[in-house]
Amino acid sequence: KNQQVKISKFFHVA
Amino acid sequence: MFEARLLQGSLLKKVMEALKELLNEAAWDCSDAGIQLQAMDNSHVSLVSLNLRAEGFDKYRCDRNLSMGMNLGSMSKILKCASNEDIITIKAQDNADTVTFVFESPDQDKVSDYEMKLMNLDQEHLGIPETDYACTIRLPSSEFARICRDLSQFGESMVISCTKEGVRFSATGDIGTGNIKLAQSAKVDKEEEAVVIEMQEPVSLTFACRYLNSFTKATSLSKSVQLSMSPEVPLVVEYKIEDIGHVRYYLAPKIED
Repeated sequence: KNQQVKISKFFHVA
Repeated sequence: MFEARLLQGSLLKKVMEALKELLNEAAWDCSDAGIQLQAMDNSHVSLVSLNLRAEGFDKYRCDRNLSMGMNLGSMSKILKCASNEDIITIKAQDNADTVTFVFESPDQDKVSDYEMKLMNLDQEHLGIPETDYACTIRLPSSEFARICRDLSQFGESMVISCTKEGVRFSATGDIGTGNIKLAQSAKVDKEEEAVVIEMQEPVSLTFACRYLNSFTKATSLSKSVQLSMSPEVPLVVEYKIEDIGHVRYYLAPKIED
C-alpha cells in the first residue's frame, strides 16, 4: 500500500 | 507604509482562487523585491509558494519589510467584490493590524475600499532545496486539469511516469483503471499548446489526486503548466503569472511502504 509522506520530510524549517 | 497597485487586478483574483482551496490562512511577506507567500496545507502534505515581483506592479512601495497574516477565506470574499477590469491596490501602514484593498473601476467612476483585520501567524518558513529535476514536463494547463479530473474518478492516487517516449498518467481503483499517455509534441507551432518533455532519467511517482485537483485551481493563471519530478522528492507544479511571478505547488509522493 502506498503511504502518503509529509512535505516536511523533505523541506525543513529555514 | 506598504502600497502595491496592480493594473490587471484580475490576476490577484485568480491567485486567490489558486490558494483558497488548499490554505485557510497565510502570511503575505512584503519586501522591496515584491510579495512572497509560502504555506503548507493543513495536512502538511503539500506546500504552496507564491512570488509576485515588485516590477510587475504599476506602483510598488515597501518602506519596511512587512508580513501580513491573512485569513484567505475573508480575503477571497473581499476580492470577489472586485470586478475583473478593476485596478487593485493593497496597502497597509507599517506594523498595522489591518490591510486595505482598493478597487478602482477602469474609468475611475467607482472606487471601493475594504479594510480587513490581520492575523498573527507564526508561520515557519521552509527551505526548498534547489533541485536539478530528472524530468520536467510542460503541457497545456487545461490538459493537465482535464487529466487530473478524469483520472481522479478511478482512484485516490495517480501514477505519473515519464520516459523518453512521453509521459503517462494512471489511476486505478474499484471501477477499473485509467491510463493517459501524452507524447512529446512533434512540431511546436503554438508554444502554449505544446507538450515538451526534458528527461535526464525516467521517473515514476505516485501522488494523491485530491491535491493535484486543488493545484489545478490555478489553471486560469497560465495557458501552460510545468511539472518537475525526481525520484523520491516532491512533485513541483508551476503556473507562471503573466510577467509578474509564479505560483508553485509542491506535493510529497506516496511511497511503497
